Amino acid sequence: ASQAKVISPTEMDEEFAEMYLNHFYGLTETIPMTKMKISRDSLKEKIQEMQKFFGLNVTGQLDTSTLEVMHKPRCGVPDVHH
Amino acid sequence: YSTFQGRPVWKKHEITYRINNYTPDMKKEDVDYAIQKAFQVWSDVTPLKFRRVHAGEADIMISFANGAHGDFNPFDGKDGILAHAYEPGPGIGGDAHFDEAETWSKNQQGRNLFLVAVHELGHSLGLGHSNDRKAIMYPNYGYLDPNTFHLSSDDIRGIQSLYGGPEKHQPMPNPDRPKPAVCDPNLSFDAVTTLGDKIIFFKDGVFWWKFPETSKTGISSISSLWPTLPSGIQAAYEIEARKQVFLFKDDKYWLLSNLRLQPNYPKSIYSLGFPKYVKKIDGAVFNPLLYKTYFFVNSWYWRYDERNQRMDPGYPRQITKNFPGIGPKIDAVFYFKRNYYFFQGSTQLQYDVMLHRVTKRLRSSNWFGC
Repeated sequence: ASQAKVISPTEMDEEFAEMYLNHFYGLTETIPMTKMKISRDSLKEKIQEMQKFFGLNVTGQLDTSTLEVMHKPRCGVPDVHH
Repeated sequence: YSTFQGRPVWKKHEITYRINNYTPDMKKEDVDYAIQKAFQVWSDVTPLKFRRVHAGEADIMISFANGAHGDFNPFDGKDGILAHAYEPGPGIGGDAHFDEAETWSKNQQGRNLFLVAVHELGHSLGLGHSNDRKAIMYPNYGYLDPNTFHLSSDDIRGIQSLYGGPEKHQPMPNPDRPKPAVCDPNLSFDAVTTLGDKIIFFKDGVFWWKFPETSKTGISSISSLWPTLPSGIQAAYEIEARKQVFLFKDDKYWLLSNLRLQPNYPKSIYSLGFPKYVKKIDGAVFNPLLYKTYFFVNSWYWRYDERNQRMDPGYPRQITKNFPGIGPKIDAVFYFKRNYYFFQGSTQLQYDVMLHRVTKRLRSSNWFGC
């Protein structure tokens, strides 16, 4: 993976990432219904899961290469099946 | 590779599919062909057979849709999600949906429908995503070249873990037409050429290959090596020194180099200098002594200068007048050790290029020791 630049993701980036991780990595499925606010930990955990799948640096951060992969055209079937 | 939770699979080997609608981006026949080829990729490596139906419910329903389209997975407009498919099962199970907001194509412009279809049909058969970038089941698009595409070993391991390998007999590209036996006395060939140290004989969707000096032969389906190449190749010739084999069908031709289909093909035969009334090529042969290629069309032939890359003036000429004993029409021809071998139906004529005459009359299948 190219050396990812650590950036401070925009709000739009974060929204897109949450939508991506929810659709392809079941982000909200693993969060108890009583707590609908997505915790930083579960977001970080899902980012790590996605980075591991795509062979990126597993940082748990929304760095440039992670966002770049998230924006690639792709299949709509989730990458993991919960 | 991965499979869906619970490893859903089809409990039968003959699976039906139906193309519900079409994208305006491509000709209908190009969509039909891309989908047929995509199914063939999976049938070549499993015991599965796919049969197209035109009405009623099929196991795998294929459709193009925009945005929300009746399942709980709306499409998202251009780019982003290109398509999705459902694991084997009744109803929506197995169905494959393609996002109409994409620009679909049969080449590398826009989104290649064949490649995306192979991926989605992998899901329709029970495969999940693979994190192997060389695999067709890798979730992101754009890493594979449709011209050189073939299943990765990860893909093959995955699908064969669900269905096993193909049945013992050779793959039959078209179940409705059984494979012709090579020693059938009435067998004629569509095209013949040398290919490196082998001679290959094309017929419909298959080709036989043979080492000229040994009895070793084999058969393979065209689609298993070159999935995007059509069946029914009509002419072929090799320029051995350049490791190039040119294949012709109707008004198009492809280039194989080191057994790989080259990008930027097919090209139009008219770029070689044929007049528009020529619709297809019956046979073609390269003469390494002259560095010229002869193209045979009906009862006429043209001569192409491979060095100057243009047709020689003064053509076409009549085959019967300049190749005594040959014609008026031929099916195929290839060059081997200072002889042309012309195929006319079930007959083969050995023609000495130095003596300019037929020196032997053989059966077309003679190379196979029949």
